Amino acid sequence: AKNDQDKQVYIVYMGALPARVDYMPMSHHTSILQEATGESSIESRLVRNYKRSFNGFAAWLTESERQILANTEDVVSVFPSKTLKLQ
Amino acid sequence: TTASWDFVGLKKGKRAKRNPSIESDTIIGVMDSGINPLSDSFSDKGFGPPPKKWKGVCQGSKHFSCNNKVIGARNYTPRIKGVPHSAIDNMGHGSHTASTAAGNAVKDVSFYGLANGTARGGVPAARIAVYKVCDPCIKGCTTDGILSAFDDAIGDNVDLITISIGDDKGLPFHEDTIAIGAFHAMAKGILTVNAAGNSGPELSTVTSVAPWIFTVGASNTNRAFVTKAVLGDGKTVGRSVNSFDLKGTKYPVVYGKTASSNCDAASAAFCSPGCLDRKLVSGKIVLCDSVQNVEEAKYMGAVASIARSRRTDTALVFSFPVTALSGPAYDVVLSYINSTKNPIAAVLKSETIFNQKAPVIASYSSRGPNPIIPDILKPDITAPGTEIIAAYSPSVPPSIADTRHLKYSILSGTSMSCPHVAGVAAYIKTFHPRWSPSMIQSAIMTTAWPVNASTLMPEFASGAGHVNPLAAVHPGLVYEASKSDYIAFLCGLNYTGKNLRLISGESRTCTKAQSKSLPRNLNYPSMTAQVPATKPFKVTFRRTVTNVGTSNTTYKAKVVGSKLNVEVIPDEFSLKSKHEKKSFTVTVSGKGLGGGELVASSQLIWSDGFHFVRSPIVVYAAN
Repeated sequence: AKNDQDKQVYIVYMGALPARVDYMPMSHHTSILQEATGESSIESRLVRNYKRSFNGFAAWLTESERQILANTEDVVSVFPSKTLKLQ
Repeated sequence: TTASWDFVGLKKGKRAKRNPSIESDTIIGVMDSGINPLSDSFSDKGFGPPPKKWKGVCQGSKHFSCNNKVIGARNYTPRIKGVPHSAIDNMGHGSHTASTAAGNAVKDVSFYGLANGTARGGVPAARIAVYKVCDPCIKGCTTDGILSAFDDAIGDNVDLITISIGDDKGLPFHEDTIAIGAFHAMAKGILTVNAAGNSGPELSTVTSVAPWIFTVGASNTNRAFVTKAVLGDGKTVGRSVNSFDLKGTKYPVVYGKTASSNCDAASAAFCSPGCLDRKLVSGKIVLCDSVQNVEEAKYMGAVASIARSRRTDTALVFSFPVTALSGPAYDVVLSYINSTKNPIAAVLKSETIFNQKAPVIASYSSRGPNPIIPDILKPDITAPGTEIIAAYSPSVPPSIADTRHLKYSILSGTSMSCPHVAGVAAYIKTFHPRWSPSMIQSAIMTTAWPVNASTLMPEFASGAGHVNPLAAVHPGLVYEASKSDYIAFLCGLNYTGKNLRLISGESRTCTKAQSKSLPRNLNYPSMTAQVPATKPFKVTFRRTVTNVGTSNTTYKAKVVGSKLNVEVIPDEFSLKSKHEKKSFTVTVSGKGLGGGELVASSQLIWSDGFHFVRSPIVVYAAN
């Protein structure tokens, strides 16, 4: 069984960017990640932000944190990052 | 590329019509292992400043300089202690694909004198934006990095994305980051060209499955590398890229199976690591039952190797003289050494020959049918991917355990065919800058050459056929599909609510009509249906074509090569103006597949006497 403390990189996909001019994707990502992890400093968790053409982020998460995020409003899907290969 | 672009008809210089100013404003986004910025293929001699639309940056690292050819660079590979973090290509692969799509024309390129010619991209005047997502340190390319690369490439305003990357198998769209990124790219008018995969010839191995992605299989060109093995009693021909010249000297031959003192016969025959005895192989030519382990013979002091290969349609580069033989040819060598007391042989330097049978689909090229969406034919198209010489990274050896360093090297794979189609798509876009991704895809598919049916199920290997860039500039008619068409397609696949949003990125609900739409009715340039085996079937495809040719013209439908009953209604229409649309249905019926024939195909050709708009129709049995 996987230890719940085992973290892996998950892609937290949030779909299209909201059209609102005041929308700040990075602060939104930070706040939902803080909420899911219960940690105020998420620098070590956040891997990357998707903020220019669509919305989302990648972060180191445990399985239970993944589940919390998957049930969060605004989050479309949370799935593990994997390694693809050159062809 | 010293032969491949000529082979597909995109000749150099003035022999192919070009639109230089628009080509110079075209930006190809390359998602790969980075680039060697010092290569002549990427020099900016003669280039002006980046196009005004460019919104990207050069963040390749302090050791990576962009120029007016390579206008942008970003790196998404993780930082690893002790490893320089930059967009520089540590694999050679990214330089290869980038130069194939859009590298400068560089004269006198060769692999130690082999394959000499001018290396060039499909659109040599275009600009390149580098998105490094793969690195040997991470043994591949992470999907979180790939998604970031799409996020940036779309925002940077590239015209086209080429990505020679894939999974081991086709994935549902909501788990497929390339499909998700490509969907957002398509919505912004950017076509994504993707490699089909290298898991052929087994069926249903294609890994790029979404209809908004242009999926490319691999073929060979009319230039092939052969490496002769001259036996004491005659000669046989093998395959490899062997630049080592042993001057025809014959050496004693020993079989790996009999050159081991510490392995069983089977392992030794394969020259498995640790099996060969140095005393028995040193200074000799070693026969190995697999090309996988020939380096072991080199480590043990062999001068050369003759190996059995499952894939003799592709010449590989080795770090010492090797020739790879088909099973029957290898058996001839085994028979010779078993019947001779002191067998000798020579492995000659490779030569290139004219391959009259080209193009033939590469055995490694992944095949359909589409494992995720049975009624969408994949791969879409085929292009040269075998034995392609293109830019490389001098810091990376051209093969395992190699000590050579090269600016240009030879690679094979659907990775190599993918940027050929990206180059063609960019070339088409220089003539039709406002064409949508689906229009470009359609133009390339419907003008493709039919590929010789050397395989059992050719459409599952080649898609619509072999890329034909000059014809693709004037397709006559195109099959268009917009973002809303793809959403209707997803609705028909029961992607609703959150799942639909996952792909499209938008909060939409499917209408009743959308939910009832069949995947095979997506306005795709090919027509495919999976039908129950052995039972009578009748399937209908609905299509709409847009006139991009001449006004006041009449098209007639013709169905060729059919063992199926195919009815096209209407089978003739007139078009008064450009951009006018006409809809038609294609009904295919039959008494049932089976009895050894599990697939049946034909071609629908719309023609006005000048244009020939060809679509494959493929019906195949479930399971």
